[in-house]
Amino acid sequence: MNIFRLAGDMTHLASVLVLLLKIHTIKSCAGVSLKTQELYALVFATRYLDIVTDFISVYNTVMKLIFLGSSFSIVWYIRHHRVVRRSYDKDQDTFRHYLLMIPCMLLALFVHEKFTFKEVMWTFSLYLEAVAILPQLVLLQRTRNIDNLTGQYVFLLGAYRGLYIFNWIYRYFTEPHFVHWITWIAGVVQTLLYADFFYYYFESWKNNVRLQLPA
Amino acid sequence: DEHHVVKDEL
Repeated sequence: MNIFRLAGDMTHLASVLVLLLKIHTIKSCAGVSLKTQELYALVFATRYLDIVTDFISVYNTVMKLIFLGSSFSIVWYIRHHRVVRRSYDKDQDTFRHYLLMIPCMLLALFVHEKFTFKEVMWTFSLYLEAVAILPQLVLLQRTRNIDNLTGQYVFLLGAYRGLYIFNWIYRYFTEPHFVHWITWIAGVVQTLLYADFFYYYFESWKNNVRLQLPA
Repeated sequence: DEHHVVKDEL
């Protein structure tokens, strides 16, 4: 475990906590894409299949349980909580996210490390996570005023995989083992998808104005 | 083996 990896996991944890905080305390999911939350729940469900078979460390298992639990509870809140679901903007959150799942599954069936169920599911989760933010970014472009918590959530979510890239570079130079190239590519694509958001987020922070993405 | 791909990340 290196500092980049720990920073990445803590940033990811912070993003989840910010979103849970927003939804649980102010009972609102305005500006939050349910589609992205559903995609992330699927990402964790398909990536952490080994949670019962391969024990790596207490930290690893605890973090997996947190990410699984939080992503599914956020989906539940937005779908079923009697107050929260009223603030869900389903007319704006219209990205057809199954059009993301199908290509990712097809790609995982053709491009993977080993053709086993677990390995294909794991590869699918990497490809899916790379594009999972798209419904949320589309929704932000339609949502005129993005509230701070939602902006912080997306920023932290994008930053975590960026920190993982530094972790992969560090491990490449310091460890005999290596991270599979599929992980590298999916992680870089994922981080690049946030590039324009990061730009506008930084601009709004620098000029101390409300975050707005161009339509 | 040397070329062992790690799967210890989240």
